[in-house]
Amino acid sequence: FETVHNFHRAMGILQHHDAVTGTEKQLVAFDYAYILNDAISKSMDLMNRALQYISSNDKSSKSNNEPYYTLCLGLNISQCEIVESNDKVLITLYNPYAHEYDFKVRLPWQQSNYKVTGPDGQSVNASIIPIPSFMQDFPGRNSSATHELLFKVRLPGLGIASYFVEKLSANKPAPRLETIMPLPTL
Amino acid sequence: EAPITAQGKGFSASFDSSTGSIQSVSLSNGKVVKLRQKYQWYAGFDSPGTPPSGAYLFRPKGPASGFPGQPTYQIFNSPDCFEVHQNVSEYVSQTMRIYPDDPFIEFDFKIGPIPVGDKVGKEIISLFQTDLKTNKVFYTDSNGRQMMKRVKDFRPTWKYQVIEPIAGNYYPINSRISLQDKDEDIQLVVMTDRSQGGTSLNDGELEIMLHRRLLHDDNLGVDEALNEPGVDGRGLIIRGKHYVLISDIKSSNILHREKGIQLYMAPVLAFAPINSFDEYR
Repeated sequence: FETVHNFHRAMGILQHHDAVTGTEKQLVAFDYAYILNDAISKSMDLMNRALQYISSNDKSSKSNNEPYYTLCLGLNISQCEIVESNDKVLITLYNPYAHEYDFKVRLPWQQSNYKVTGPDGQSVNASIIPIPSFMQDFPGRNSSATHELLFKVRLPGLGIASYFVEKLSANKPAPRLETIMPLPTL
Repeated sequence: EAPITAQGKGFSASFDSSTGSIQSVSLSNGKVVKLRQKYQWYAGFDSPGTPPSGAYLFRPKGPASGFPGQPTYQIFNSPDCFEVHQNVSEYVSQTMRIYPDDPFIEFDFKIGPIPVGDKVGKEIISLFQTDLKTNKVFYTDSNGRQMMKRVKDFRPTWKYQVIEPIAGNYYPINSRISLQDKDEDIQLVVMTDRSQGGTSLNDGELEIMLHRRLLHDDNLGVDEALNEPGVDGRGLIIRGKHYVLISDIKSSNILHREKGIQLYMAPVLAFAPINSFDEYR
């Protein structure tokens, strides 16, 4: 309850109409982000316990090699330190929507080869797409990723699904990308 | 020089090969709708003695202007996604995205920092132009629930006098704005990822305000101009998304409500380094 209380406090403050509509001054916007981020970071233990409880079929055993999850709050600007610094990453998605949800996952990526495995152990198709240059130099973005790995996940309503993403050092992925350039304009 | 087309769910879109901008949308029922999208900007009102454009006041000095020159672009086409990376000006750029299994076209824009070296405050809009016959009527949502009917230069509850031809027709958009052509049974919906403002000043058109930078205090309480320095002092940069749907009216109303809930309830992604997925499974 203490952890959830942090969220209550944060969302209580962000009820203000400025927070809802984004009309606050920029320094206030930073403060709102700080309050919410603080609540999120303090909730990671709770979130991990919940995910481990949901995903382990033996509720009583406490195996110590449970994955410990973090969030990538910079994913919207193609920044995710865990993906960029690990070759094997587990991604568990929680779907708060009450229906099945086909969701497009985009992860910051270099051009290395990849293997994406779905919850059923089958491999999942993916594409590597360049991040536009004007999005790479976004202020505050500290990521060296120049591409995104795009794949589609299918999430059960009000459920979770885990996907496994692996960087393969073997040769470059088969090109699944066609690039069209404009004709030189006279 | 071949026309550039991309296939979405229930539609295909064609793009102008000289600018990379969208040109038309062909629906699976055979109808073709002209669709143009471009960025424009309003100069903020700034003559002394009269209320200027400011944080609380939207008061453009005149009609919107375009950006000089022609956008440059690159297209990346993969079986999973069709993307147009387009540069409109040194501070306006966007990615247009079409997924084969998605009825929406995504406009992922980045605006700013807005230059004000010319001492002119600017307000940037995204303008969607179609050939739909809409008779001055458009719709904006009220808190993501009911769609409110809006009529240009008109108020349902009092005799409206046009004083601000542009600002007077702007309405709040909480999550979506739409146009309907009842004769053709076609609806254009633009969904936003945050609260914005917008209008339809001409038949078949929708415009949405994206970013503003103004140089005068409108004396309505903030006590300063809407001129934030941003992280590096050059001004604020914003990034956002619009989701555009063109479809017959009935299915459009189903699709945009479903999309609205999905955008609102996006999945939470949690990451963990792991050695063996098989063991985890």
